Amino acid sequence: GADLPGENEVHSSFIHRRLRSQERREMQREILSILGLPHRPRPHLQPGGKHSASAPMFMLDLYNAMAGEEEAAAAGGASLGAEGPRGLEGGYSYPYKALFSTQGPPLASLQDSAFLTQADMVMSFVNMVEHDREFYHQRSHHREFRFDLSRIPEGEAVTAAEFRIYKDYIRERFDNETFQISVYQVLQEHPGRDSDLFLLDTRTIWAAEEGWLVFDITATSNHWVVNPQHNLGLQLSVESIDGQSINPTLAGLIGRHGPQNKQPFTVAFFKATEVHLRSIR
Amino acid sequence: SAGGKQRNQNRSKTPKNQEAFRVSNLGENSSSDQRQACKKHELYVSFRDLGWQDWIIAPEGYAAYYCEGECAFPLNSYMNATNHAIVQTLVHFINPNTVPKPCCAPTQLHAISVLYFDDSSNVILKKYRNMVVRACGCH
Repeated sequence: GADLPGENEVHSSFIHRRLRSQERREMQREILSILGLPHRPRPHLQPGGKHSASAPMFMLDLYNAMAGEEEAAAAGGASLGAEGPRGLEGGYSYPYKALFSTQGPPLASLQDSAFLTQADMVMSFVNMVEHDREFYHQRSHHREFRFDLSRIPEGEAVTAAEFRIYKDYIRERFDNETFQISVYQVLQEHPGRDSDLFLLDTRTIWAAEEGWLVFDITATSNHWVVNPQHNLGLQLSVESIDGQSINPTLAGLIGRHGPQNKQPFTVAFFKATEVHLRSIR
Repeated sequence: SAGGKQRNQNRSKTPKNQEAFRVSNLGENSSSDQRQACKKHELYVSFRDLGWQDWIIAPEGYAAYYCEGECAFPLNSYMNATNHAIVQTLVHFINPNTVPKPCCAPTQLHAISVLYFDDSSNVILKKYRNMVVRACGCH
């Protein structure tokens, strides 16, 4: 259409050519290389899981908020230099606050921390424990979680990490009660007895509260990235105000059998530690 | 210098003649300032058309743009040009066989954010710098 006058002139510079199979594969390979990927990912998604699972939804909210900020910066910052304002370009802090409107109010969060302005990559991790195992050992309930942090892109360092679990509203049994929810790093497992644990974070909440609980697991995540063999997962336990252990499910904490959009997950924020150089092909 | 500028102004008043002039002079290897000036053009990269919608959550694609056109004298009258490019253009006039004209290239680039699954169904939100042309100029 390049030779046609009028409206088509506007589009005369568009590239209109169907790629041959070989060209298509080569182009895909080159773009994957630019994205820093060795091959095309093949995620194993449950039916409907792409848009209904909690972690992708959380990340999509973050993406949309970020895209909105980028558009605003592009529209208003045309004279701000080649890379635009560094604060908006490089960080995810601003939209991170905004996303809580769609994910429900956080009962606790790291949203005001300065680390978010430094992040250039955010990654969510699915819980790899196939089935909830509500352990009851020596009058103590707990639940286990495991996240594989061994496959993060090269040159990225964890600046912050959160474990997020959804708490539903519980009315019947514990009205007006408060719970203490504790998250531990599993240091060592022992057959037939309790594992060695390290307390990471605690929250005290009302039984009637509902929303995402956020626990800081930054130090543990860094440790796991450097030493994947030490990643034995997390344990979560719930206690009443008088110290009695409570089944996490009865306390309203959503597990594997809960809805997809309320499944627990971990989100980590990364900062590039080195310049990524693409190899010559 | 003045003559060149005047020629440029005269041509801009007669676009139809300009088109005829361009065509008729192509075979004569005429001065390339008849060609389109250096500017930003549309180029859309579609992740959907690449068949990646199963692992890229967002965006479906992005407007990358590209720069193309002639970096002809006088550069500073109608586009972003570096001081070096202006000097190089002058030297090109003196010695066209040795020193080429400046190149039309991006002067401002922006980042895009891509949201995608990895093999383990984890989700990655990553910012890739210098993926979108915001402005073109002569270098």
